[in-house]
Amino acid sequence: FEFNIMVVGPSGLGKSTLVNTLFKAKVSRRACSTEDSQADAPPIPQSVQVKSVSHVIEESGVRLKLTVTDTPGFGDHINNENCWIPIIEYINEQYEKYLSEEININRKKHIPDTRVHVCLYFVAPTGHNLKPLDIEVMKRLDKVCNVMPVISKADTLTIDERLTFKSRIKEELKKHGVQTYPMKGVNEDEEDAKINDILRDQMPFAVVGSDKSHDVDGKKVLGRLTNWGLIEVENPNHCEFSNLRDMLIRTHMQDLKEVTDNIHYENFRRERLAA
Amino acid sequence: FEFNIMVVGPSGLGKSTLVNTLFKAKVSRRACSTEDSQADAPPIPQSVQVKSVSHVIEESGVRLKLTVTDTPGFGDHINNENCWIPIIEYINEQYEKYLSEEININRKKHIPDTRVHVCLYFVAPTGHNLKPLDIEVMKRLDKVCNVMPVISKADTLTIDERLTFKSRIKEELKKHGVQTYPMKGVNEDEEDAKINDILRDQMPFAVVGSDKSHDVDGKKVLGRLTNWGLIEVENPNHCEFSNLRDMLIRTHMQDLKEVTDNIHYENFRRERLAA
Ligand SMILES: Nc1nc2c(ncn2[C@@H]2O[C@H](COP(=O)(O)OP(=O)(O)O)[C@@H](O)[C@H]2O)c(=O)[nH]1
Ligand SMILES: Nc1nc2c(ncn2[C@@H]2O[C@H](COP(=O)(O)OP(=O)(O)O)[C@@H](O)[C@H]2O)c(=O)[nH]1
Repeated sequence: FEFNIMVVGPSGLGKSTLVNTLFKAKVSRRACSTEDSQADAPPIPQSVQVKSVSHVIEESGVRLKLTVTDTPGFGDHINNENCWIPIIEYINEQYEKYLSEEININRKKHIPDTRVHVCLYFVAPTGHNLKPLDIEVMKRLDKVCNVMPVISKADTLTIDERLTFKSRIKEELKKHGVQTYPMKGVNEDEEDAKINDILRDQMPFAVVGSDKSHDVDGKKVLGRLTNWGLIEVENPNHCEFSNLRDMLIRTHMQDLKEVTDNIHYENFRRERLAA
Repeated sequence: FEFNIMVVGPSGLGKSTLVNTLFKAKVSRRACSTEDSQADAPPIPQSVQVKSVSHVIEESGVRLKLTVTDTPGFGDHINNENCWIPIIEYINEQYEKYLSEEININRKKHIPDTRVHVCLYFVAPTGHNLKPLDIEVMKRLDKVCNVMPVISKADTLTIDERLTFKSRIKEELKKHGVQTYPMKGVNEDEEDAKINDILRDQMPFAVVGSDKSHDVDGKKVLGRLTNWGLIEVENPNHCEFSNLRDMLIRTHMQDLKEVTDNIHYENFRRERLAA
């Protein structure tokens, strides 16, 4: 049982933290790497790198091989032109690998699946709008994989600011023809459509991540402790982390894999074999 | 009595809000502009613009002509190479104006002073380090005017995260030879040096801005109301806005103007007349 998640966004938007929080385990590449000392800020590589790290974790009683791919250097430079190219290439390389295995005469019964099932795109919580880079990248990413923009470090925004920000983001995505997951009419029966309409309305999710737990009335609560209050990661009045986690891990994991296999991979395969 | 302040940083870091909070008045360019509807996010210009707006305000019983210069488009594009050039040019143009007035045979008794007395550089609260752009810009800005980096939207960071972030920022500024205001040994007698040593230790200030006031035990308090608490702008346990305001408006305004006149302007004048 494999699940492959990619996180894209400039450094400092809480990507590593969010991934660790999602899987209640130190699964982000930086968390397991011995290279960067925990005391130093992660260095920004000269060019965009795509790095994956895999873990076997247990989720709701199921053993899952989770691979998290991140993109250090993305969006971090003075000139970020074409910084999306290594990312698109990586995604296509996984389709290539899968295809070459699939068309093999002696192919394995279970083809190892390294295809990116979902790409979480981290939007900075400016409160204004998407940045030009966000639009350029997402309108290319959505052609090759399932893209889910998330509003990172959402505790930077009040609830009202989030509503305004979300509606502007959605307007801008629509204006540029960016299709984010779950795509309307794709792999959706009537019941799915009802559920997904509600999700599409709430998205992009405004998330907060934390690997620190605090004592609240004897209960252990994940959150960020500040001098003006405790931001509780799993409190729906504080942020939509739980909504994201439920979608990715419980309700939509299977669908994310199916859409990757039936839509994105098939598109790649069709073009590749026709060429 | 003129005071000229420039704010530099990408869109969405709370620059307009902070300037309005500092002067308890709608003095930021966007606040007084009729061009952008308040409901829309400010559009990002194609190139970096430098725009000033002036107001006569009353501060501690003194009438002050305050000019706020901001830099829409700075740091907002996919390719931000040389985005600092219009800013440096603007600063030098004000020295040029002053100089041509000063060397005039029939010069005015009071030369209108549009020289930038302080440039507040807004650092994004990533928690990691300065971005390559921050370093490239500040190491050029400090050669022409008083630069004060501030950690914007500091409510994104816990108090501990701010301490780590500050020390990394200071290390990086030192490594690149960036001199931020107040510069050691510049216009400082022994007493000033003691005060400034303490300030240098606390800086860059971690600031939060807000033009909304809330009722706290019958008192009106400026702050950001979230579902997990009220961030009070003037509460020293929450952020260092008051420290910044006191420095800029009370204790160091005169010194900022003197250093601009005696050091930065004189450097410009010397090079200009020697050329
Ligand atoms: N305010 C806020 N800070 C966060 C959040 N998640 C992580 N951080 C902090 O942001 C900094 C960068 O987080 P990190 O996960 O390393 O970001 P990455 O560079 O995108 O992987 C750290 O100081 C984190 O503690 C969040 O949801 N809200
Ligand atoms: N979290 C946080 N948000 C802020 C702060 N100051 C302003 N904002 C919000 O950030 C958004 C952008 O602020 P604005 O002043 O327009 O930023 P500018 O583009 O840099 O001028 C608005 O939604 C503000 O309400 C702050 O100190 N902390």
